[in-house]
Amino acid sequence: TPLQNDLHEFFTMV
Amino acid sequence: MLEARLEQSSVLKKVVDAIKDLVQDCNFDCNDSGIQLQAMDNSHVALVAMHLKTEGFALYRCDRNIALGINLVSLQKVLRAAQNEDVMTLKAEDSPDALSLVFENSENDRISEYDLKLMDIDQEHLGIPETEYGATVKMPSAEFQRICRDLSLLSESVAIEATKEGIKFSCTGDIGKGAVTLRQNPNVEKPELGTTIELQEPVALTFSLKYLVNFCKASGLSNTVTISLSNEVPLLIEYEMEHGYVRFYLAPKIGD
Repeated sequence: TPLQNDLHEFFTMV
Repeated sequence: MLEARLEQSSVLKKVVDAIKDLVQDCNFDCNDSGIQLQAMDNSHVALVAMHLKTEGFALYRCDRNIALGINLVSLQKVLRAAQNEDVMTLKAEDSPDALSLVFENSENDRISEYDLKLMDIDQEHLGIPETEYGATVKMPSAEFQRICRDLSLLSESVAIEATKEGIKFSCTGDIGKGAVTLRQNPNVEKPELGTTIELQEPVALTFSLKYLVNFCKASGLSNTVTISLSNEVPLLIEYEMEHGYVRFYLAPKIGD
């Protein structure tokens, strides 16, 4: 099964 | 203070139904543009963004920004007391510890009044960059739901490929494999039944079907769904309402 990315890798905290 | 009236309770009922399995506690941010929500699931893989715009309310008044910290399971219990056709009025003070909900039937001879306790939720807010997507697909929401459900019976993951041939959903599991390809097929008379594909560049990504099936619970909000894809960025799935939207973002999976 492929590994799952985390949204924090794409979107920055504001 | 906040005072917001919806002509039909079903709007909020459907929104809550659509997101309650993804997030548990979240802030409903009320300001002069309407009611907004942004929340990630516990595993930080999926994000939901919702906006009910002021134009969608029969009456809307919000003097200052108010965050309503709501447990969605609790809200759903209260909303169960509202009939779909009831007029719903939401009221809250400026620093509220409760949200007041009033449901009135169209005959105007029943008034139901509920208070929902609010909570302090310290929620992180993510900035979502404007993205030019490589592929944008608009299709009937019921068809997307069917494809996700069917493939989820075979596998945990789905590969989505957008090419000039169309958009292909495929998966491989223990019992076998499956694939559904949709070709562009605009419906002139009933655009909501057609499929349109805008392709800037070919896209190939893999996603968790569990989340996609979950997003499809929003299908009742709109006859159509828009799926936006770019290589190596989160997928965007949008259910557009007459005066607002529910958007889901899902992080892609990475190679075997």
